[in-house]
Order: sequence, then structure tokens, then C-alpha cells
Amino acid sequence: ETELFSLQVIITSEDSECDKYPGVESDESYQLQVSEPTAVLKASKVWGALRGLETFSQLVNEDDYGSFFINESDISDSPRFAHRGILLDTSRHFLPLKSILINLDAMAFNKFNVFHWHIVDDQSFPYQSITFPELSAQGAYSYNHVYTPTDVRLVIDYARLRGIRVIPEFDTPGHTESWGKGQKDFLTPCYNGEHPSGSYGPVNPILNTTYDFMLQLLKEIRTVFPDEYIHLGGDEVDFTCWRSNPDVSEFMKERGFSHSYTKLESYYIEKILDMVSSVNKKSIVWQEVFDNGVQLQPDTIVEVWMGTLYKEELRRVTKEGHPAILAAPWYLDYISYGQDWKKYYSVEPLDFLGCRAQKELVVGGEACLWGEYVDATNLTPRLWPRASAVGERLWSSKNVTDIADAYNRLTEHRCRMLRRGVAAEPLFVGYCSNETGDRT
Amino acid sequence: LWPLPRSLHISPARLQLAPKRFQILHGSGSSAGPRCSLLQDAFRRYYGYIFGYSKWQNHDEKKPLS
Repeated sequence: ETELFSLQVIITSEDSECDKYPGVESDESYQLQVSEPTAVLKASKVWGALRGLETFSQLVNEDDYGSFFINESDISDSPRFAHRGILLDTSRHFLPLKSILINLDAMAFNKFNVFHWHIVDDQSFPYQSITFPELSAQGAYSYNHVYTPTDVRLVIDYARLRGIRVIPEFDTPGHTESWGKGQKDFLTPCYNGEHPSGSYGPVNPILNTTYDFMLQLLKEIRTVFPDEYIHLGGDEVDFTCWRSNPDVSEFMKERGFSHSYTKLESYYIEKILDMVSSVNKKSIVWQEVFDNGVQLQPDTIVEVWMGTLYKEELRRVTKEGHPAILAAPWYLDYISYGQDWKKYYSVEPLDFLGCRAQKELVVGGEACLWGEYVDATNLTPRLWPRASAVGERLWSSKNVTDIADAYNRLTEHRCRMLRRGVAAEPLFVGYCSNETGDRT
Repeated sequence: LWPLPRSLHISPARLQLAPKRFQILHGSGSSAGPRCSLLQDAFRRYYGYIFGYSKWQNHDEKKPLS
């Protein structure tokens, strides 16, 4: 056997984008040629080089005698979809920084490129805002369960070094219970008949102070998160509280909304979407915002999450000309007995009724791990390698569907993730060759 | 490989890699050089992934990456 002495990495375009952040337009393509005496990895931008380095590292094997070898290879590669995301929920359970960073590593091993950081929700507000520090001071589980500006910066930088975008989700107007603790009058007071019940509902859409606050917060988010997009949420808004509040009813009457609370929600969301545009960001929203008929800017991305009829939703969203992200079939918080990775692997994102132009509007997908039953103790094994199945579906060509071949490769990939410190759970029976008796 | 690349040809011919001699470096003509910390960091990281988990060699002194 002859020896491979080096891997030469060549960025071919004038602007390597070395000092930039990755974005939805980032070029991740690369060519890799492995032959004696040196391998050559060519990419237009650094993002492609990162993906190619991952591929190169997977090609190197170690034999039983401790010698490293690689087969001569010729690879040309680029992703099928531009948006390949993992949603992690850090509100329902707080995730320590270390867990987030390990999962960013695992994302890079699987060529994911978007960390959808579901950073706040009803249960807690761990994001420490510079403008509104009381939000986390009052809304986090404890003073320990917060992401400081330094922590957030670290996550963004760590992700950038792996070609991963960080898109924060600040869900609004629903799922905002934790916001109300640190921001007076932000939430709608609910009524029991003529009297306040003591509970609070979604964001109060009838007060000017609500919009002043949101604009200030969005201005901060703009400066903290470099990505072009902000996820505004917009899901599961419960109208019960708005319906009970006499001031909201009066406001609805004045505006001519009759009894349509979806119109009230639309009124609120449209103002927030305009604010997002005014701070030079673009929006991603959950599908209900689209379903409720909110006037969306054409470049607003709609994320399809409802499991039933998601193909019909993709058809409708793209028919209206909106880019779409598919999450519905990849809710990894649902667990079942056996090899459910096959179910995730078998999803074809473009399998819906629509013309070519509609299908081109599907920018990608996301595997989602909501936090109800997941914290640092079980997040990683529940996520990996099940999310890997989604990763290949979003990266590889449409015709890469052979389950038996995928099983063999994914089993080995899971062992590779273990070696690199990611506690990925087993796919099925078997072992990893590097396991030793004293390894736990 | 995971995920599977778009186009892939792997030949049976094998090449050896010696951890103490193998280097990941910027090729000539690259618009990114040693000042590109993103790539420098990635070179170090992937050198570690390739050679750092050997059951035989992980106690050896690692060759610093130039």
C-alpha cells in the first residue's frame, strides 16, 4: 500500500466567506479526490469545505492492527435542500450549554445546517435579554437556568465554525406565559364573567405598549442573532382568554372584527411581521399563521408541523408562493417501539400535489425535539441517530432510499458518533468494533 | 458514508495514512489561507476525529498540526 500524505483544501472562489455567517444561500457543495500522494478537497466557499472534511473523515478507517487507511475515491457532493434543521426546545426543560454544543457537533457529523433554537415558551424564559433583563430574572426556572449573552454568543460562534445557522424562536402571541412574569401588562388578563380570573392569556394585542415592547425586543434580537431569519412561532393560540376579556371584545367591535379571533390574531401578527421587516429581518412562522389568513410577505417561510394532512398543507402554502419548511413527519419527541428511524427515513418531502415551481419552494425540513420529556439526561440518545435519518433525507439525492443499505451505513455512523462523544442510541441489535469491556 | 454523497466512486486501491506524517493544509491557489480561523479550527478538529479515537494509538503523542 502507498501512503497518503496530506489533504489539501482549496477554496476556489475569490470570497471564501471565511469571516461570514452561513445563510440560506450558502454554497455547501464540494469535490473530493483521494489519490496518491495527496487528497484534494475543492469547494467554492468554506461551507463546502466543512462538509467535505466531514466526508473525508468518514472515509478513513482503522484496521485491526491500528493502521489507518483510505480507499482512492472521487466524490462530488451538494445538498438536496438548503435548510436542514434541528429544533431543540430549551424552555420546557432547560438544556445546559454543554448539551447544546454536543448536539451542534452531532449536527455537523450529519451535515445539518440550521439550529432552530426554541429558546422560550410558556414554561420558562431562559434567554437573558440586555434590554429587558426581568424577562429571564422573573421568567426563568431559576437564576441558574438562563442563557447569558455570553452563552448565546458562544452557541452562535460554535455553530458558525460548523457551518450551522442559529435561528431563534420567540413564539408570539401564544406560548408566552413565561414572558408575563417579567413584563407587566404584556399578557391579556382573563375574565370569569365580569371579574378578572387572575389568570393570563396570550399577548395583549390591544395595547400600544405591547408593540413598543416587541419592537425593542426585536431590535435586540436583530443585533444578537446574525441570521437573516427570526422564527416568530405563531402556533396554538388559545382564544379563550381573549374571548373572556371585555376590553378585547370592545376593541374587536371597534375594528369590525365581529367575533373572529383569528382576525385579531392576524391583526397582531401582521404588525409584528412588519416590525421584523423594519429591523431588516425575515420571518419564519408556524403554519397556523398562514392558515388564519394573515397577510404574509412573499418571502415569509411557513413551517408545516401538523401531522395530519401535511401534504395538503405543503400544496396550499406553496401554491400561494410561500417557501415552506417541513417538520410534521419528523417530530422525534414521539417515540415508539422498534426501528422508527425507518419511518423518518421513508418520508419524501416533495411527495405532494404541486407543479415544479411549487416543489422548488420547499426549502427543506427540520427534525424537532420538544422538551416535555427531554432534558440533558436523554436528549442526545433520543435525537441521534433518529435525526440522522432525517439528515440523509434532506442532504442526499431523492433516489437514496434503500433501507437495507441505509441500515448498514447508519449502524456504522452511529458507532462513529459514539467514538466522537455523542451518546447515540443503538438502531437495533449489534455492537461497535471499538467497544471494550470497560466502556460504559 | 452518512449522509450519502450525490456522486461517489470508491476504488479498491487503498492508501495508508500515518498520523505523524499526515497533514490537512491549505492548497495552493486557495482564497482561504492560515488566517482563516474557521478552517484552521476545522483542520484541527477533523485531524482529531480521524486519528484521535484509535484504540491502539490514542495514547501516542499527537503530532501538532501545522
